[in-house]
Amino acid sequence: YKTFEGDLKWDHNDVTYRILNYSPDMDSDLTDDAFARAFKVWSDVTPLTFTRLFEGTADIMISFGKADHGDPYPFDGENGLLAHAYPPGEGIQGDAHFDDDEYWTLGKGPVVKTRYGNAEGALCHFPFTFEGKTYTTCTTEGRSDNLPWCATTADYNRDKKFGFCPSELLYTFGGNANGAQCVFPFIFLGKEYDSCTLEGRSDGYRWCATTENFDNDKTFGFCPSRDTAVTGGNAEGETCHFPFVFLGQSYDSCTSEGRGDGKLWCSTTSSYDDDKKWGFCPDQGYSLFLVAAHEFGHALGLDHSNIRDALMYPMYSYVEDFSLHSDDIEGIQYLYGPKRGPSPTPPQPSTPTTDDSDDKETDHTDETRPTEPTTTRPVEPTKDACKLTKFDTITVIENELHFFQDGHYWKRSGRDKELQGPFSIAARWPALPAVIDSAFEDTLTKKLYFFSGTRFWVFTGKSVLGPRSVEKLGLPNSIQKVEGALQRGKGKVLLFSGENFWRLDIKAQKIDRGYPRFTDVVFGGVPSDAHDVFQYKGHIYFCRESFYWRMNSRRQVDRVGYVKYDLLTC
Amino acid sequence: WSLPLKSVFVTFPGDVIKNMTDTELAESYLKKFGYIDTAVRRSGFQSMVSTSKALKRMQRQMGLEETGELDKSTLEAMKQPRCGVPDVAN
Repeated sequence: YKTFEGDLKWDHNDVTYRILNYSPDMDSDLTDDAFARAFKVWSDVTPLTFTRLFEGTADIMISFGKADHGDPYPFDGENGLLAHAYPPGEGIQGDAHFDDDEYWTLGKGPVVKTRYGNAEGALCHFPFTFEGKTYTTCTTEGRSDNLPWCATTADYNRDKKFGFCPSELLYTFGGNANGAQCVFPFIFLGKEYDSCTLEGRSDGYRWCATTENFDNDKTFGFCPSRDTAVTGGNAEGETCHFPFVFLGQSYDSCTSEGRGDGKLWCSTTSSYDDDKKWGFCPDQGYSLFLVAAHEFGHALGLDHSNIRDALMYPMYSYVEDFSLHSDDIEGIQYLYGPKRGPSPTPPQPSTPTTDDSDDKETDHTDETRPTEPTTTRPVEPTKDACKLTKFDTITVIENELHFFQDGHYWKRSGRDKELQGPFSIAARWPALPAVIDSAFEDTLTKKLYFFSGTRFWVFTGKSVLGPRSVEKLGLPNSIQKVEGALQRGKGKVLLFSGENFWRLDIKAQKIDRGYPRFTDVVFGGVPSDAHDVFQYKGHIYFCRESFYWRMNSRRQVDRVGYVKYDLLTC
Repeated sequence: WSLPLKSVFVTFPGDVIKNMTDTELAESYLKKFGYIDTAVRRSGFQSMVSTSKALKRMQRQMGLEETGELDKSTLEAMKQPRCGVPDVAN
């Protein structure tokens, strides 16, 4: 760890903070909670306490801004710089600024808090089903007032729990209208507006009038971003229009076509060719909690660490179950000392809790769960595929998706492709180790190939050949494991490892000449460090952590989604 | 299979395209995060030496192999989302 020159620190332990404004990306309650949890990261290990002020000058003034936002260090648009903070001291010192050109979430895609409805402000449950159709975003289906809504459990028809999603038709934030909704059309400087606008402002925030005539009434508010709103481009805040036409072709979902960087985009009108209005499709976003916890570290006196897993490492990376690294703890305790005295004991519930105790989050986790569905499967959590965030390998065997993890596998089979398992790997394929890095079925011979570390096995029915060294196939001895396999044409399969892939001639049992090749050169727009690669129903899937990137036959990424929801169908 | 499909790339209006060469990106990064002291003017040779030193310093900070050269992993690290606070105090 490192502290700032002169060991800058607060000279008092009761530090105050104030949130000056909010991002349109996240509900203010979620933002408040993310900041509070970020402060708690530090107060848990030091004698520091953090008190929120709602007016006046606080030690740590927190704000969102874009580009030039009033200090000498402008932000740089989407990605790149995410935030910065100043070391302890008077004035701007101690303050934390967050780049509002980023898409702020809790790190795992849109977190949509509902208003009104009958779910008491619960979060949307994605995906949810409504009249037999599955929704992964808020929808206006079933309503005539165009208000987006979502179910707060997995099945609206069963549970009837719902709430309304952020929309300028429902409320605004900031401004001077106490959160009133936009009124469309409205008049501003004599011109009529039918939607939120950037006109008249230099800070890049979309606003609307909350009466018919801003020129007369001067009441306004900022427009919250819908969960389907695009970022960047030239239509920020507007929603994708599906289908849309691009270069004469119709698209029903976000596409990377037309771009060299693989980013998914959409048109916000029915025709990009005519209107040229576009933006990037929402992705998992950056965790406000994690970035805030890092920035508050600066605001308390910590400089950047060179330990990759430390919170104070300068690069952003999402971690699901966050806990403060010992380097961060040593750093902050060097400045303020350790926390003394007992931790407060939480009140005990008067009635026993149900069986989901293993699923409880600690205060440090960066995940906010929507209301759980009313039914759960009574399985041991460690053996529930839906509770796993990563699989050793995913592959298709006998046309059924198989998910392997630490001695077990699950499969989606039967007429309804229901998830079945866990099954024991050893019981079905004796001789295999617990961890399978990659597997594929040779479509010609129906032989099954399994890779684990630098060894592989070939099963013909129940008879097995192996283990053999992957070097026998012509793979270099430097590779530590084969992470994915794609059957390509007759007798050829692509084997992925690290950032490279090789083409194996199955009949000759040799790697073809001209390999390895770089994965990102041939498969643009997918993570170069995918740990599962497989083909399913004509698409190629690249998985990294809990996400997959789906590529169509034209090698365009046409969908990015959750393994859990879309492949496991949890 | 291995031949990439010919895709049509278009220029999207309003797209933030940072038309920087790798060298320009590296120089900007090293300056922005304090690895190169922008207050000191240098001539060509000195600049090369300093850039190599700065790269090594940056690679050490990021836990990368300290080659002093703008290799692929260093360039990738420079493109990662990050905090705007300089790594080297000025």
